Amino acid sequence: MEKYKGMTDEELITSLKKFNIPHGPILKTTRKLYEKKMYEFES
Amino acid sequence: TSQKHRDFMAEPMGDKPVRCLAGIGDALGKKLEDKGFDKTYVVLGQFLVLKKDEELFREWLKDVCGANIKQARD
Amino acid sequence: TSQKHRDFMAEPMGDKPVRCLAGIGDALGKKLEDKGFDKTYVVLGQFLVLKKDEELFREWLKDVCGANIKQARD
Repeated sequence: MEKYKGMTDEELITSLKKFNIPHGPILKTTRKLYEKKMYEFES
Repeated sequence: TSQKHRDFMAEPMGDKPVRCLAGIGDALGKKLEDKGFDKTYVVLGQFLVLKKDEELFREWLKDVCGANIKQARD
Repeated sequence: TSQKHRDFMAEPMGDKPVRCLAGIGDALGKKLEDKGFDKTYVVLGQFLVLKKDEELFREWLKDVCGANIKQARD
């Protein structure tokens, strides 16, 4: 999870796009969910 | 759906407090209010920025105020 | 208001793309889409999460896609 916490919003959204994970904007109130989604997807 | 939800849906949400939402009682309502989600329209906003993804929205609700599965689904 | 805005307001926003918003042309639309704001309802969500604060919303629009004052107001 640490890996995603350190990412910028742009990096996180690029990763979501790369793996075709449906997503909305990275906001204060959504970021944690998408970090978790990336982590679950990769693990 | 519950009577609370039917009451909520019976008129425009306007400026209703978050505790008017089905599944959100005083305890969860307080936690949501403390995080800035004091009105039902702010919670709607969160649902929309999550692109109306119900699973993600339920997960957010669990994270933000500890809602259980039934409360989140309501 | 502009014809574009009147057209937009003439029917439910449904799943309309963000470029349907008055003030948002191709250039600003592309920047918003790249950041996940590809539909008008997602932008509405952001407005609601900002508690319908118009000034804050215009500020956000300037930051997220470089909208100028007129575009943000539209």
